[in-house]
Amino acid sequence: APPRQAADAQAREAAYPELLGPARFALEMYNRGRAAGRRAALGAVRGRVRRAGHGSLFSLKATLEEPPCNDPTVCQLPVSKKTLLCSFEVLDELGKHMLLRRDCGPVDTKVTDDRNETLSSVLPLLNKDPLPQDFSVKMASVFKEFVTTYNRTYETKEEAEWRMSVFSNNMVRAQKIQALDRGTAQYGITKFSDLTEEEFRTIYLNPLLRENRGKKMRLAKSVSDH
Amino acid sequence: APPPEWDWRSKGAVTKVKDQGMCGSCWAFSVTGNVEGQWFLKEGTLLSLSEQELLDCDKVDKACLGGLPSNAYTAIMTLGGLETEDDYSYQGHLQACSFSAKKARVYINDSVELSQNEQKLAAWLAKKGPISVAINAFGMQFYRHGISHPLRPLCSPWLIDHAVLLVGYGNRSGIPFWAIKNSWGTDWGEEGYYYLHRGSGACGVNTMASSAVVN
Repeated sequence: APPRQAADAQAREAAYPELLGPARFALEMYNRGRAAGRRAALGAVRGRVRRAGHGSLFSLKATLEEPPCNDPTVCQLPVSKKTLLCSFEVLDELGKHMLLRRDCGPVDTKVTDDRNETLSSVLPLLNKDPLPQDFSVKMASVFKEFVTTYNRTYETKEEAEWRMSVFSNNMVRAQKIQALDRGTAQYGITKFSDLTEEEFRTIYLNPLLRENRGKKMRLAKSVSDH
Repeated sequence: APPPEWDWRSKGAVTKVKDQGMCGSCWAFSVTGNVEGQWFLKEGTLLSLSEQELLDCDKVDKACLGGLPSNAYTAIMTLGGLETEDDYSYQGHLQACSFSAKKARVYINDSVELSQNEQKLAAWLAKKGPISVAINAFGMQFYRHGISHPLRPLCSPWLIDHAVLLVGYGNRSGIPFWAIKNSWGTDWGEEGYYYLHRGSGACGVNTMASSAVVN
């Protein structure tokens, strides 16, 4: 292909104004469901963009400023203001945004994607260059199948869009877990695939177990001791 | 040494997979599953027991916000036993306690903590019945089938957040596994079951093993 086209197929540094739209959308998704005083603010943004289907795929690196938390009903211990380093993948297709990936961590411990080549190599949906045509169409049809299979109903169009971006993000998370598993397990779409990690933990898991302050039980004799 | 494989499901000691719904009550399902097995081994009858009784009447634990098996065993002894699922059916949220000692169908006399040695756990399971354990649920949100064996740092034994029931063990294509009964319904995992690598302390499976005792 002539150099220009090949160049387009590769990611290129995106100008700041170009990044603002996708970055603001990613921030909106990040803050979703949070009370006004609890929302993170956007700090620095840089990123790359490449052509994807009928639109563009933005790979953003952004810092988010989390507000301090002194409300014990929200955070068990007071938390001072903290800065997060986030990686977002935002697909901008025909003016519609979709958050495909969100990976945030404290600035000091965040492993940048560049060093996580092994991971990015297993995310075929997002790493074919150029992205498969109509990526979001594909994702939409997979999500539709999920909704049918698990009989999901969402109250509003916004909720359905939000759940689809969560679903899409979870597809990527499942692929990462798959890549790092040393057994024969298969990970992918389950009935929990439209829940964020926080929702899943809050609803279905039981962190009390790690405190394990329960009554001390006597130790059973080993069977061979009998 | 324990038998090379064991499965209490094929011996009638395990009730059907249940569904805790949108409630963090895994601790209650893990304990009732263990007591069901202990009662079966002692009395020869398999009864499906009530988790709702533990949610409503175990005042030490926190119903849908979580609990500890060790507290639940104590609550069962204090209350005077467990009613059946039919008599005290699962609602998936906290209600006023309506336990009736007259309706209790099983009792326990004690509870024990088991070895953290997986070889000894397998031997104990094969002899004494299904075991209540607690694990780190890393990756289970997206688990579909096969033997899970996450990297240790990703599935730290220090971040335990789910209680389940060991019902058997064996090898698949040479990979040792624990057969684990979960409480997320049969439309999750392998018809409600989770298979976890055995012998490497995967996800802390060996750290909180316990059982009720029925004399």
